[in-house]
Amino acid sequence: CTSIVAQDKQGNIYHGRNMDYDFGEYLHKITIDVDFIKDGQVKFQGTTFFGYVGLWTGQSPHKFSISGNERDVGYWWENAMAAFLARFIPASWLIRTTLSEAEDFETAFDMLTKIPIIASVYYIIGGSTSRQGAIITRKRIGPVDVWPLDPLNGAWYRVETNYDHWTNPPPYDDRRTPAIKALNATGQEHINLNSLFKVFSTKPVLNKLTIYTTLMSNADPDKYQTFIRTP
Amino acid sequence: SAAAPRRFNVSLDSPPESRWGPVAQHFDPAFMRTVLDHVVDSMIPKWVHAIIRPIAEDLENFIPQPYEGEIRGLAKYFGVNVGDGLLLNLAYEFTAF
Repeated sequence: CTSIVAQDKQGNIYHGRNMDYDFGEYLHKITIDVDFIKDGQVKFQGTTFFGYVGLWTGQSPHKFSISGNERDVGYWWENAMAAFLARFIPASWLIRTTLSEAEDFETAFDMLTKIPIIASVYYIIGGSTSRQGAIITRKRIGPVDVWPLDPLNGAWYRVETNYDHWTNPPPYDDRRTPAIKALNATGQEHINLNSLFKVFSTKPVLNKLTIYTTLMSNADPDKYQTFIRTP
Repeated sequence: SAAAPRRFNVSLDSPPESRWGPVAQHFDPAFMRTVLDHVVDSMIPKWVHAIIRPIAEDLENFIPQPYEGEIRGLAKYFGVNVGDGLLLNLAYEFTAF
């Protein structure tokens, strides 16, 4: 997967993701956008595969957006123990619970950072005002690292694929460098949902495993949009 | 090429077991069983599946709402064992290591 959170010159936050996964022949057909309705209002929105109740991509309108990327560390039996003995929750359920319960960016950030989960993951969060954006590198209990936007010092975007940002991605799976090149070529003055979509359409950011691309902007939640990517 | 997926409303005011029902009407249960079998068989070793499935069937003892109710309801729509419905929802946790 690749997730990007970025801020334009006016302080608008844009957040997008490519969902890469196996089983594309099935998942293309069951990818859905869902509006979760509470008391007649859209409480939050998300993109998922029908049958999967967690969310890897979602937005709480006018508040914050979240995506999750796989982080492969440890052993499978550690995940099993965390699930069945410690009774932690799946990483995608924490995204949905946060979208459902958090009333603001700060609360969402706190939940994503601290609540125990079964398996390590990268959470990418975007807010609705300037400088509200970060990559949260998670282990089961608590954060490993928090990497916020820092536009005053030139860091107007953050890119996360599936590797810790302080390490180099392996040469056979470097989607980070092409994404960074595409963002730098775009420039902060031209970043918007259309140009972000082009970044997500750059190979190998877009690749044969990409199931869908979702674009979000909390200041304008009606523009939440998902595209199923057919190789 | 890029195309928009189908978009649905899910009412959080409906009971968890039935809230995905209106969405389920748009999907063939047989196809969903094929998807579930393929994903679960690909990700979970058979011996692990054999151990975990009966544990997973006892969902309500260790899964919070609304997830327990939603998975139970979806398993009913698909016509599958509720333990397999849970395992599908733990797909990430079986691969992220």
